[in-house]
Amino acid sequence: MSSQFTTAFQEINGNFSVVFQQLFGGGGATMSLTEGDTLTCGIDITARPPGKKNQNLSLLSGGERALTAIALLFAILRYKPSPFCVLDEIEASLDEANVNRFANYLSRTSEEVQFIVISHRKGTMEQADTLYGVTMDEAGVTRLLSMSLEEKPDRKRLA
Amino acid sequence: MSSQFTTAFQEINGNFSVVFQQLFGGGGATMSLTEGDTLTCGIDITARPPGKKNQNLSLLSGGERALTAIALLFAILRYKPSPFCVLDEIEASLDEANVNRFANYLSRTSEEVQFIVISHRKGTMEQADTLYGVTMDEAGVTRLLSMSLEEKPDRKRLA
Amino acid sequence: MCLKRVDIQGFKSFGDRIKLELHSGLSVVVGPNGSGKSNISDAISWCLGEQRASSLRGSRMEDVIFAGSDKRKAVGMAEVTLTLDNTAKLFSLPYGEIAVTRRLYRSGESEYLINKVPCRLKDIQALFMDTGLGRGAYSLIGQGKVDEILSSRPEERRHIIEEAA
Amino acid sequence: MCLKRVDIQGFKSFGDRIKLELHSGLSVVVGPNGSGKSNISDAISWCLGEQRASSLRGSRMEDVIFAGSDKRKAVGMAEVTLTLDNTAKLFSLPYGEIAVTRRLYRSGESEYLINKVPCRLKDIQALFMDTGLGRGAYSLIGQGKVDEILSSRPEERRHIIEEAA
Ligand SMILES: Nc1ncnc2c1ncn2[C@@H]1O[C@H](COP(=O)(O)OP(=O)(O)OP(=O)(O)O)[C@@H](O)[C@H]1O
Ligand SMILES: Nc1ncnc2c1ncn2[C@@H]1O[C@H](COP(=O)(O)OP(=O)(O)OP(=O)(O)O)[C@@H](O)[C@H]1O
Ligand SMILES: [Mg+2]
Ligand SMILES: [Mg+2]
Repeated sequence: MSSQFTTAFQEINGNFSVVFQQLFGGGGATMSLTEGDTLTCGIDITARPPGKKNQNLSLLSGGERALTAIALLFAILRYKPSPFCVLDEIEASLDEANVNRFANYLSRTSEEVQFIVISHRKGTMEQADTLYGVTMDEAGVTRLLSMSLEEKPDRKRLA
Repeated sequence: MSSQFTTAFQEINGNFSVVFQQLFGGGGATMSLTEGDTLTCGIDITARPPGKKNQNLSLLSGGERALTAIALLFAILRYKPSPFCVLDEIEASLDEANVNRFANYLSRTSEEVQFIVISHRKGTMEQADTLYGVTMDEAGVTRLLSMSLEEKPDRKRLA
Repeated sequence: MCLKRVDIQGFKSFGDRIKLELHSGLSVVVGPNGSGKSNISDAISWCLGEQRASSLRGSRMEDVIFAGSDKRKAVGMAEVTLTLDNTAKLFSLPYGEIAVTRRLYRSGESEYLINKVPCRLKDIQALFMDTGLGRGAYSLIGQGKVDEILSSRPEERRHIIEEAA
Repeated sequence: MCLKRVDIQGFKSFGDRIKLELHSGLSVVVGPNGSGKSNISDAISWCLGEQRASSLRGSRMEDVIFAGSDKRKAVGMAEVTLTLDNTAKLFSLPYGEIAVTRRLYRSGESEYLINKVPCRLKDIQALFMDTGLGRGAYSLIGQGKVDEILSSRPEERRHIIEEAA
């Protein structure tokens, strides 16, 4: 167990710092193991947005925290893609620029992992291969609108 | 104390149901006192979006919960306006239609209460009398951009 | 592409049966507040074996059964089926396609089925263990929960790595 | 209009002194993620007497002093001043305008002033009690905190009504 854990930890940590830099356009992030043996120790996380000093995670802004958490999620998926992934408005606190970076990254990763994403944000909707509309035209009862299979320009390759 | 509490409770409860209907465009909401005397009892809240059945607050959607909490906040401010009020992205989970209803209500109420609102949403920005830009052109150091005092068409009167 | 279809009936706000056909690439679900988007993600997590009513925003498991609306009566059963493509042998079952079904009756009785054959909850949970979809799954992120990856205490974060190891 | 001006220096990401002049009506603050918007709302809540570092997203109160950046060194003091219009006699002090100042030094020492006259924290907290801006204030809603009005337990909700009563 512990050697499997250590390998997973090291690989995910490597991914985390790469993905963080891609999403933030710079800066750095890393995980470290707390005291104790690999069977019981905890994991500390430090994140440093570009141009800023290393600080306590809690001092990050709402959007910076969400983007850091998203970077960690993508880092884990890169190490071990799951059969599919459901994300419910995880980019709600991001500004326009960060939503677009996130949506680009998501679109590239969706070649390895199947994503089902619930969103209100334009940047994310624009990257969709398939858009599903949900409505309650009869109050209290959910209905699905017909899908619109968007012909996405081949920008995915460009992203 | 207890008669002051009861009066405040009844007035705020009345406001809550009025404001809820304005923000949701229908439905109903109410507060009720739990068991015990007025010095120790708690407060239960039920909210019913238009066309739906009365349900446990926890079953409401993210946006419905935020809008219900906003209705309660406005209900209290209507009973006792505070000198000023600072709101940090409280409408982040609302869809376009609800953001516009919220922003309209906010704009009307800002004649009685001074609001300082932090927001990423277009609907809210459009209702601003004064817009303040915040930037970090030098990484890690916050600077204020010059204000743009928008000449709002007199739509406030129309709202 | 793994998840091919989601069928939902009588679960939360799904008074009528709905069928969500999925395609490869990025699927994005949109709609107004309160229309039922997060209920779809709850249906998926319930079918994968979620046992805590609070993770499905309810207080008792019966809260997931359609409670009716202004014009409709409550129903007696909630049912969700996930149809998975297993041609890549991701799951340790000898089928090319796997349909996982979960039912709950108002009486409190539950039923679980794999390809229409009754099974136990344990079988479903075993199917998804260590795939990233099991308990402590990092690949199902509920609304407002993205922060939890960071905000849990250091010793809680290790289960995320263990689930992936 | 009550809050006329906010002066911030050395508090969180305010390495340079900033002056926020407010006008009547609806003021909206905009800017990219991490640029310092919530830090303005933290500065206001700190100056009103907030004593819990965790409500200001820090672990110790020193976390509110500008810690420096890539190119700047840390500073030794954080200072915030709120200038309030008291012509409507909202506050029980005989001045038409009230400037409330709070300072914190790296040494841990604090200073509080009302119209440049040193006072105690108790005096500031007394000034804002029962106005909706005191402890348990319903009129300062931090980022992601709007849900707290609803999600607290029934007996916790009563303090909101008591604060307004
Ligand atoms: N058992 C049930 N029976 C009927 N309706 C239910 C049941 N459980 C939940 N609901 C309804 O489902 C609605 C919430 O749906 P959901 O959380 O999926 O919305 P959403 O589309 O995610 O909205 P948002 O954009 O605000 O997050 C609520 O209005 C609630 O009344
Ligand atoms: N003591 C300090 N010294 C220097 N910088 C600090 C200090 N405390 C916090 N910060 C910085 O302030 C930034 C957060 O600012 P803030 O939370 O105000 O952002 P925001 O504009 O609200 O962003 P968002 O839109 O994401 O919510 C962080 O990047 C953090 O590094
Ligand atoms: Mg939702
Ligand atoms: Mg913020």
